[in-house]
Amino acid sequence: MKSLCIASAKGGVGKTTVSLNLAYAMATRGTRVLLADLDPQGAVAHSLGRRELEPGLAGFLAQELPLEELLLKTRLDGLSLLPMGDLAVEDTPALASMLSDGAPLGRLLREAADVADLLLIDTPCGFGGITRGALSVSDHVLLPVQAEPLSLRTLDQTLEAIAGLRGQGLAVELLGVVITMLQQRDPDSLAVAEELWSRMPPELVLDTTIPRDKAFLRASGAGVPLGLLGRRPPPVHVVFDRLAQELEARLGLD
Amino acid sequence: MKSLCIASAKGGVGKTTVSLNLAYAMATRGTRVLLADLDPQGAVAHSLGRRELEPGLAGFLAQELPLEELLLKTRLDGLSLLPMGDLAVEDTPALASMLSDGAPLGRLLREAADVADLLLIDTPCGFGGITRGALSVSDHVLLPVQAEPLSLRTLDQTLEAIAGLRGQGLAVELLGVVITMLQQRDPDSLAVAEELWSRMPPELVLDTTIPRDKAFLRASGAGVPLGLLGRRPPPVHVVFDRLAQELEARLGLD
Ligand SMILES: Nc1ncnc2c1ncn2[C@@H]1O[C@H](COP(=O)(O)OP(=O)(O)OP(=O)(O)O)[C@@H](O)[C@H]1O
Ligand SMILES: Nc1ncnc2c1ncn2[C@@H]1O[C@H](COP(=O)(O)OP(=O)(O)OP(=O)(O)O)[C@@H](O)[C@H]1O
Ligand SMILES: [Mg+2]
Ligand SMILES: [Mg+2]
Repeated sequence: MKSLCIASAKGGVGKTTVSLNLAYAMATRGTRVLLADLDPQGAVAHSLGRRELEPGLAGFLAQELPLEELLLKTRLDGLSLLPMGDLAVEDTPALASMLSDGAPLGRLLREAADVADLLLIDTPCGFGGITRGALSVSDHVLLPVQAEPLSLRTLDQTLEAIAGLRGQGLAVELLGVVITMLQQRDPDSLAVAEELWSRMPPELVLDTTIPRDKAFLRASGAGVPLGLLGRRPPPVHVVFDRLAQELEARLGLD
Repeated sequence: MKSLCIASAKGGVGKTTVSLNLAYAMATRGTRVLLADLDPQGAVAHSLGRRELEPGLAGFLAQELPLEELLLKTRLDGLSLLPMGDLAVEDTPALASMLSDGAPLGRLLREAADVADLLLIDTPCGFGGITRGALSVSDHVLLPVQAEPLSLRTLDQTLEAIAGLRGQGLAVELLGVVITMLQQRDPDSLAVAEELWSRMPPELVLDTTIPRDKAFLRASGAGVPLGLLGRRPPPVHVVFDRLAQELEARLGLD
C-alpha cells in the first residue's frame, strides 16, 4: 500500500475537493482507495452530505475499534471512507497533540494495508499536530496551490515546513504541487500558474491543472463527487481522470 | 479602545481580505485602526506585498519590544499595522501554546489603547491556540462565511466553538457573520446566503454582503487594499465603506 497526504498551510485552496474527487477517480480506474479525513471539521463527510455521527477516526483512536468496523462503503466498491467522526470541538487540541508524532496512526496504516492500495489523507489547513501526524505516516505529500496571488505567496512557507519536517527525520517525499481554481482568462490567476511553471522544477508541478468551475459548487451542494453529479457528469470531471493517471504513474500504482 | 477578531474554522473564506479592506475603510472614515496579524503565514503583510522581515508580533512577544517601535505606518494616518513578523515555521506550535490563554496579548491590548480606537485581529483558520488567544482579548468576533455549500456546513462548528469558549469564561461576544464571495447569479452560492438569512437571527447576519469579484485578485496581486487599487478604485470597494458604517454603529465607534 502507498500513502498520500494532501496538505497546505493556506486555507481554502481545494484540499478536500482534490482529496474527494481524486479518490473517486482513482477508484473508478481500479485502485482500491481508502480516503481518511483528518480534518476536525469533517469536510469529507460534509462534502458527501453525511452527518458526522459515525465514530470514524475519533472512535478508531479513542476506543481502539478495528478499522474494518468504521469504514464507510460508497457506491463504488473500490472506494471506502474513514470520516473524522464525532469529535467535540474542544477535543481538537488534544487530538492534535496526540497525533503530532504520528504513533497512533501507525495502527491505521497497518490495518488500512489489508483493504486498500492507496491511503489518501485529507488534512486541516496549516501545519499543526494533525497535519504533522499525517505527514509522518505518508510516503508522499501533494500540495494544492490555488491560482491566486495570496496562495502563491505562502507556498514558500509550505515548502519550508515540509523541508523542516524532513530535516527532523520524517521520510515523506514531496510529490509536487497541483494548481487549483485556475482562471485562464484572468490575468492575476494565470500569472500565478505561469510563475509556478517558471519557478518550480518541472517534475514538481503536476501537468494536470484544475480550473475554477461552478460544477464544484453544484457537486458539494448535492453532496457528491463530480463524477456522480447528475445523469451525465459535468465535462470538468475528466480533469480528475487525468490527475489520477498522472498520480498512478508517479506512485507506481499503474 | 474596542477589539474585534476576524475568525473562522474554515480556511480561505476571506478573513484576511475582510480584515485588510475593513481596516482601510474604517481608517478613511476617521477611526484610528491597528490591524494585528496573528496568522503565522503573515497574510496581511503578503497582501500588502511586503517581505516579512520586520520583528512584528513575534518580536513583541519574544523580545518584549515596545509596540510603538514595531508598528508599520501606512499611506493612511489612521491605519497602522502589526505584522506577524519573522517567525520560523517550526516555532508556530510554541507560539500557539504561548498565546492560547491570551495572557501575552494583554500587553498588546494595553499598549494598543494608546494608539488606536479599534484593534482589528486577523487569525489563522481553525480554533487552535492562536485564535483562542486572540478571542480572549477581543470584545467581539466577526465570522466571514463564504457563500459556498462547504463553508455553510462548517458554520455550526464555528458557532459551537465560540459558545464553548464563552462557556469557559471568555467574554468575547459574537458580532455576527458577514457573507463573502457571494455570486448572486449562481444558484448554489445564492442558496447559501438565503439559508443564512432564513436560519440565523437577523441581527447576527450583517446587512452588507461581499460579492465575488476579480478586483480582489488584482488588489492582492498589486499588494494593496481595494481602495488603493489604480487611480480610481474599483466600484466594489464601496462595499467596505458600507461594512465600515455598519460596524461603527454596532461597535459604538460612530
Ligand atoms: N476548482 C474549483 N472551482 C470552483 N470552486 C472550487 C474548486 N475547488 C474547490 N472549490 C470550492 O472552494 C471552496 C474551498 O475548497 P475546499 O474546501 O476543498 O478547500 P480546502 O483547502 O479543503 O479548505 P480548508 O482549508 O477549509 O480545509 C469550497 O467551497 C469548494 O467547493
Ligand atoms: N470577495 C472576493 N472575491 C474574489 N476573491 C476573493 C474575495 N475575497 C477573498 N478573495 C480571494 O480568495 C482567497 C482567500 O481569501 P483570504 O486569503 O482572504 O481568506 P482567509 O480566510 O484569510 O484564508 P486563510 O484561511 O488561509 O487565512 C484569496 O486569494 C483572496 O484574494
Ligand atoms: Mg478541507
Ligand atoms: Mg488569512
